[in-house]
Amino acid sequence: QQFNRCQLDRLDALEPNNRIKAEAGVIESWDPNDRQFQCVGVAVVRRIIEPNGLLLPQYDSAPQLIYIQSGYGILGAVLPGCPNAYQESQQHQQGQQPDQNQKIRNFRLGDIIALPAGVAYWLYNDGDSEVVALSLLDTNNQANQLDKNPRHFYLAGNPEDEFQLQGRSPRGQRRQQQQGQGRRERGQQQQGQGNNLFSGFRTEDLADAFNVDEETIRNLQGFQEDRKNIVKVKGRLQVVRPPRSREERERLERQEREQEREDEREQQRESRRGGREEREREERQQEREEEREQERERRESRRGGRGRDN
Amino acid sequence: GIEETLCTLRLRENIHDPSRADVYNPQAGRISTLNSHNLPVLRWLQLSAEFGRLQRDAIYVPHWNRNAHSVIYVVKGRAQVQVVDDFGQAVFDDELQQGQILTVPQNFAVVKRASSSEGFEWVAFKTNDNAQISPLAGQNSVLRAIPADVLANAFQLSQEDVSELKSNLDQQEITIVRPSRSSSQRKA
Repeated sequence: QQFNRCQLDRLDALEPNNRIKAEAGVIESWDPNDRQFQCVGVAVVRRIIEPNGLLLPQYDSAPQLIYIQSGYGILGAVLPGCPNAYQESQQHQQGQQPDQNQKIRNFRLGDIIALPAGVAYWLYNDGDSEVVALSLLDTNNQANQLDKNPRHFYLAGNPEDEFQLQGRSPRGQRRQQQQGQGRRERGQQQQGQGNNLFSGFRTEDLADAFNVDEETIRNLQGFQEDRKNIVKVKGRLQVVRPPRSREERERLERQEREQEREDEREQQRESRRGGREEREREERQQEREEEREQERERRESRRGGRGRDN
Repeated sequence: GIEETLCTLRLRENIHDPSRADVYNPQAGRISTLNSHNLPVLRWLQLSAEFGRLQRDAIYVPHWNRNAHSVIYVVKGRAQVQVVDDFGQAVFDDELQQGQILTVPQNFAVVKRASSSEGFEWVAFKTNDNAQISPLAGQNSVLRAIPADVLANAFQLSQEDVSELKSNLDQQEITIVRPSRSSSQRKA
């Protein structure tokens, strides 16, 4: 079977075949067992993250590229051995140690994000429109020394398997069977089930390793969780990170303005379907605005030559 | 490098030598790594090795091998070992004894806890000449590198709990620890 995996007499345009509704977003995946994906050796998943939504920390078995189709937000990627170079300012929360974390990166529409295999990452939508992020995992990549199944290793919550792989029973069932048996053997009394890395370890071992009480560890293990892979952040996410550059901020604002205008135009078109003159007038108006925009940028670049940010 | 051509390549390195330990905690134990940085021929082989020794009850904190499979061979003693897969289930939860071999696939999380009075010694062979681990606990851990508010929301923990968790991680400078309080004392 391995040798004629690319014996494809026909190619099809594929749609996602699996959908997971989470607390603050949706995850759609294409069946990685489809012959075309098997031939090429990739798996694809699309995450739609609502505003203020957080894709829980996880790492994957294969390197991946993430294309940001819409929206903007921040990405945290934990590269082993790198310093926690972002630190809260000293005067923040007297009496408590200022928080430190690794570099945080902004992302926005049109970005491609490259993540190596085994590097933990999380995404947060800090805009006010949806973030649509398409991930392609290169399961054939030599950095993946496991099999060709795309595997997500979750570090938090009680996520569902994004690929619901055929032949692999859904996370919950198999896990329940073995867990019930396993747990009885280990004599642990825990409610529900977690699906993240911590939930597989003995609570007291983790409590010893982390030097915290078992209650906190049980939170890490996510036994009581039902928010799935994308959770809603309480309030806004407070993280230490550099401001976006002025240009990027202006560009984002302009994109949002254009989006609103587009929506309005769409609505008008809807209400007055068939108004051809209307459309032409709108197009003329749009051209005028674009010319004005270009003129302004020209003026700015001229003025910028003398004192613009570098 | 220039000083070594193929014919004069160094092919041997002693991994037991305590003085070459890369991670050392007198109460907990030590770990020595052998990779293509200190034995260049390994770049050819795409392999590396690790020697570890844990004192009784010491823990090699939960971690995953980011870019390699790991094949563990027990040299001496016994340890309670757990291996967790991407389903979050323990695919191995047992005591490992002298002479036994356990394979830990890439990215599966593993924790070792020496359970015999003589401690626990092992050699791990890794399928990458520059094998890297990513610890789940300790100063270099993933959790410590994630902003507190992300953790608070991801784990539904209070800010105080998160702060305590991160400051405890801050104090664990290396990946082998000896629990300061047993879990029963912590419960009390």
